[in-house]
Amino acid sequence: TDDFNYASYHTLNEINSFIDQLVQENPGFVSKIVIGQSYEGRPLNILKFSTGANRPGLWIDTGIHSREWVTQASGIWFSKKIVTDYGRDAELTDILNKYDIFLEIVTNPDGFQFTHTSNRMWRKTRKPNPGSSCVGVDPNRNWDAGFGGPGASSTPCSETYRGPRAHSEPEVKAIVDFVKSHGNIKAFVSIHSYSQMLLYPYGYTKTPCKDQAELHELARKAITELSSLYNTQYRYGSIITTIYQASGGTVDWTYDQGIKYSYTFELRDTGRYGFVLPANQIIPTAQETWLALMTIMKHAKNNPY
Amino acid sequence: KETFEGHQVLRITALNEAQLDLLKELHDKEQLGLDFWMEPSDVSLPIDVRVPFHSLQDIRAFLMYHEIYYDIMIQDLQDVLDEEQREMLRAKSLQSRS
Repeated sequence: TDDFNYASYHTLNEINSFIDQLVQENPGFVSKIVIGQSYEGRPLNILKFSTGANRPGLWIDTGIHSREWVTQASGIWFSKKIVTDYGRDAELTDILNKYDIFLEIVTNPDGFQFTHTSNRMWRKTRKPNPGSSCVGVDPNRNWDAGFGGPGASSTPCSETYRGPRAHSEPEVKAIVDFVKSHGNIKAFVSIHSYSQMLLYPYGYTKTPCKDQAELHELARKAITELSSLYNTQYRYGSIITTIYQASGGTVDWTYDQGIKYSYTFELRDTGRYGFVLPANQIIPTAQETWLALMTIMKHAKNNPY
Repeated sequence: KETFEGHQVLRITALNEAQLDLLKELHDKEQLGLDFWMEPSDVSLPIDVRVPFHSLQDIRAFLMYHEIYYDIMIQDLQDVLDEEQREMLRAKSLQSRS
């Protein structure tokens, strides 16, 4: 994977080959876990970075909205960064000596494949909706956290269609089952683009979450670190106060499951290119985001709960 | 493969709640084929919307009639996507040569 082009966008097949190669190169440290199958039967692959048994976990996912290509590309870069820095970077080594990191690079593989073959602007899953010609569900409105409330659509043709019921999408259900069966995930970061924001629960209610003060301060530290590299400016705060009301969101569910450090990133940019961020911004985006991720992971490690 | 020739991405700025409400109504008009990249939510936030070629005239007229300010964020989305594909091909070709 040293020769892999991290500064370019890749197809699903290329990413899956990369994942297999990374596992092959790092036996005993990196493994691939298939947590389920997408609607179209594709494996839902996660990478597990682990240096010992029975560790608590830190979760990162990218690409749940398939058209947000810079997120999957950043996920690839994060995976290489983890294997490169373990044993070299004292802070990451310390984290990995106590925690496992789980990384799902292509969280919505059917949608991602569709963006390459048919419609670059596809966002949702690819499951048909009975009684409608419109396909797919917004997988970030499909979680059982305020499901069906304001900030999600009940119309299958909408880009924010919540789905017929919570966890109806196999891509969502697989994560739900994994998180529940693991039972000891301590931080959960779901990565989107674009608009340069770092957000924490809640999106479905204006009631502040009980850890708001700590999450707010940690978000401030994380974006300060992020901006130290290229001066990229982020906004931060709860989802509902910073961006908009959104029900059925990923990190609202993970927070309600007891995962205190639940965050959503919205990566670059703020509106020059939007979802079609040029490939020459992949590495800078991943580099700066990594600094914020490290801040969150370090904090989770130093503040066990 | 769906093409986006002539599709523009507009960045719209709502100056008040009334304009924001008008843009939310636009959101529900399925026949226009709008794709909101940034949804209308608050006057402090921009609204980015991909407008198919067939709806451009209607949307521009609507915005002008209601004196809602907008900028063109992406002039022709297909041009940007074509460049994205060229870049991927360039990268692959360099990779295979090396």
